[in-house]
Amino acid sequence: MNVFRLTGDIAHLLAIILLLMKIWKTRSCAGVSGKSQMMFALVFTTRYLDLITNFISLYNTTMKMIFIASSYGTLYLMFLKFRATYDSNHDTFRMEFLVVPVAGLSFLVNHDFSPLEILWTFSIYLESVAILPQLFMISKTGEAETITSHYLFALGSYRALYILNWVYRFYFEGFFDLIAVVAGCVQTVLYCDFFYLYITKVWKGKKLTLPA
Amino acid sequence: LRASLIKDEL
Repeated sequence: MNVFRLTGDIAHLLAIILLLMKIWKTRSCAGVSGKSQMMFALVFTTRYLDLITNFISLYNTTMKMIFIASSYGTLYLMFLKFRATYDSNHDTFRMEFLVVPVAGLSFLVNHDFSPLEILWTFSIYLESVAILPQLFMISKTGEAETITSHYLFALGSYRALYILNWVYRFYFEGFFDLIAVVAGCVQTVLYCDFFYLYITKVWKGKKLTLPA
Repeated sequence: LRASLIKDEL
């Protein structure tokens, strides 16, 4: 464990809590992509199956359980409790365009051709693009609520901090996972445009709106 | 250089 990984995990946790709080406090999931959230639940489910097969640490187990539970909690709020507020007209990104190629790639490019490893690889690849429906939704509506933009900033920062963690681990532990690093870089690059808008607008007290 | 099959990262 190093400081980059720890702050990355905290940013990830913070993002999830921010999203749950936004939905709970405003009693609305308007502006949130249900498709991105469904894919995040799929990401956590397929990645953390090793909860059953391996014990790493109390921290690792606890965080994994929190991430799985919160992702399904978010789906419950979006699709059951506050279903009426779900903005499905703007959530039109086709999930199969991501899930099918990612599934194919995880069979072709992985560290080991075993069920758990393929599912882990699938989750790494899927996570890298799972935010696209959310970003697409913002580009369609042309704006995001401030709390939603804080959520996205925390969520994007998490993988950027993981990149620093991988640099650290490469130099100090000789650890290098090409699949995680490439997917993590792709994931972070997808946020760059959003990061720019967030810093130039939200940090100056304005709402996140897209240039016309 | 190794990529571990035991995943300690989240």
